[in-house]
Amino acid sequence: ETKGLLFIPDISGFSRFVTESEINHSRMIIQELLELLINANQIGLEVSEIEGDAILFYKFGEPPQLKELYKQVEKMFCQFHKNLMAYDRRKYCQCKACISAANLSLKVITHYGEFTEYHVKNFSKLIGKDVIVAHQLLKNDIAQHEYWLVTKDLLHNHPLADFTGWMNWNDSIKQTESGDIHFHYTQLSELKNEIHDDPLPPLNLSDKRKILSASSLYETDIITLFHIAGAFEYRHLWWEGVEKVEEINHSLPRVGMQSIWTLNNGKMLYYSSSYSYTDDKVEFTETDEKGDQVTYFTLVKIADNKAKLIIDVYKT
Amino acid sequence: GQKKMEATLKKSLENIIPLLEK
Repeated sequence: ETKGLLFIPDISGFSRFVTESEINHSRMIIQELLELLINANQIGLEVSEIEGDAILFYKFGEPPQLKELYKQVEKMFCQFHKNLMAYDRRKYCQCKACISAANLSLKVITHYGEFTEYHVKNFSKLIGKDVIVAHQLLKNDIAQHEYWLVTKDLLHNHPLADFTGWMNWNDSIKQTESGDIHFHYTQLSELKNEIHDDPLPPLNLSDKRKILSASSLYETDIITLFHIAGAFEYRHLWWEGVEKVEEINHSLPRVGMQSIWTLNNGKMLYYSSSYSYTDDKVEFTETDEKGDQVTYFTLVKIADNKAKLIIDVYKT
Repeated sequence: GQKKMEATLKKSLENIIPLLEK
């Protein structure tokens, strides 16, 4: 087959001013979002390639019904923003990349046309004038960055439809070497009003008693101390009796992240159960799988280069 | 047990110092 759908979700909005160290976090955030978009595929799209902050999906054959396509766009858009809302409320890191992640946006380009697949070793690539057209449509004059773009070729003379009360189609033309490409687009930002983040689990210490407490002063700033004490990845380097820590579910630290600790007397699962941050004080807790033990970490800024760490252990 | 656990926790806090120097 030489005709098919081209479907490109494209993420934008990261500040160009993130520093070198923050680029690593923006890369991890984008990676997580791209994986989420791939997992949200429900109409049998194939991934051709990941192109920076975008994914080139395709599907040979007749174009899907517009409503089916909208449902796909809606699912990706809602999961994308739900993930960002959840990260914004749960994130440990306060770097520019992690803070500005909440402002990321998603647009989706959908086009129908001719293209073909070719293989180089184990890699498959798409080639054809409409692949170029779909990419050219990413660069356009649409002011906002959250929209769904549908080309006239995809509509196949079917009329446009409003699938929601707020949907409002605009028309435009993109001039390319292949001629004028007529397209329609509708903003998607309204969908964000329908997304609700799952509430954070409450931290309950009322049924527990403090059984241990210790503190120490360090000649360092509070953020550096927090990077070492807060991340599960360094825990085996300082927590006595911990031989290995395997992180399970998140590359960037946040409330809800889980890890399995190999201790000298067996394995335990711990998850991050709460977190709060101000410039002078950072608090976070870790709870065991059964909820019987809570380790309460408090970091206090004493001076620019002096910080205190207090660890309190609570048990049921 | 309690004294031993406290000593272990204190030792853990001391272990952070060389990590901060890296």
